[in-house]
Amino acid sequence: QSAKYAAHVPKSGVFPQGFQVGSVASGVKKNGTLDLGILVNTNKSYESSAASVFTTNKFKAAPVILSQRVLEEKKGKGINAIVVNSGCANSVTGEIGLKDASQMAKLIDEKLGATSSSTLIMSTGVIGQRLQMDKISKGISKIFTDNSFGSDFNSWLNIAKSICTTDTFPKLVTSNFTMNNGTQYTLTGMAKGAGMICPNMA
Amino acid sequence: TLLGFIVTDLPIESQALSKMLRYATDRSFNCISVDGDMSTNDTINMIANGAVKTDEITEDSPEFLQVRDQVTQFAQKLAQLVVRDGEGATKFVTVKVQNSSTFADARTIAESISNSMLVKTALYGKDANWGRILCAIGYAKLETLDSLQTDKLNVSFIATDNSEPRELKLLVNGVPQLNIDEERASQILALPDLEVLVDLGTGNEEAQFWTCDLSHEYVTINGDYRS
Repeated sequence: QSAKYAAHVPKSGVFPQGFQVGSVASGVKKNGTLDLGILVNTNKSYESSAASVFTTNKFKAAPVILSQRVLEEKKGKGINAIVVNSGCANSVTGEIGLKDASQMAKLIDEKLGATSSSTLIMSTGVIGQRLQMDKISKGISKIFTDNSFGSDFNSWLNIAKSICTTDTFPKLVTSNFTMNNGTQYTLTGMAKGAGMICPNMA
Repeated sequence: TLLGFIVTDLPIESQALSKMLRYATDRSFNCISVDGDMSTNDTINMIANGAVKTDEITEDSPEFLQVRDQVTQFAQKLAQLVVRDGEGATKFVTVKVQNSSTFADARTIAESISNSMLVKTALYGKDANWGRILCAIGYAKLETLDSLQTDKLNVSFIATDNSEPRELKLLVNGVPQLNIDEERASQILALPDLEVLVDLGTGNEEAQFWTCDLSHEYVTINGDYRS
């Protein structure tokens, strides 16, 4: 495992302008490791665009349903935050799960002063259990209250760690590109996944 | 569950961004398999915040295809990391299907091989069991058999460490190579990275899937996940 970590986890990186990330150990995960992360767009000079692909599994988890609704309502414009949690998938949790996912997004929208839904949600972990919203709410508040947001390498690495479940290393990739017209830009991505992996997203 | 996001500081119009992400996903995250299971939560989000001062990229922009292809390559890197960290995985395996009459058929065959539990256990056991690969090709859920003609089918293992011979042919134009160099086969299958190459010989399209082996450790992890 340590060899995989050394081989695949970067030690530094350059990240896109206008994004900040924060993470915290909310206590949902039993081992006290990072399990909640928030990405926010801080650039105000352009109304952001967003797109997503989602599982085609007939049983879609609450965060999937909620995020689809937000994207449709906003027509892919003005999405300024993503919240992720690990330890509980908030899946097959019915109306209560939808309410919890909605509350997660609302807490962030309020902190960002958004007048309409502007947050996408992702959850991973055990299926069929309710989110511990007391811990999630406190965790979200803590990230904002402590101003845990940063745009440095460690902040990005930590948010990548915050969505890990059985992963043995966080998956963080960042690259600079130059377009034919000379414009330089950056892509940064993170992912998690180790099992239940054969996606067919649309 | 697969979760992830990609963010960029380019300004990209939302419909163009959606097309880019779908194209990239169909060639990256939708082309990986650890265990063949699909989650209720799989999601990839992408946000473009336009912090870089340049013209907004639309589907008609001259830069659209270039950025789309860069996003695709980037997404492939990220997707491959997920496979490398597959639960209990000891090998990273690229399944390449080339010279197919359609991309869809190439992808379907690559997926069928990548999801075969018997292929994956053979890879773990360093067993050059090409018969299982052929079996998985044969039951791939193709809509027609236009891409699959048995007398044009070639299957090989490819070494990825620059050792020679790089290619070990297992099936040539539908004929099994009965005198396979078992020692070379064992050497290739002992590599942590290797490639299974399938040449259908029926067209010009190709697709790749990335998979891993299936080990005892996978059972250990997943026999005790919820509790």
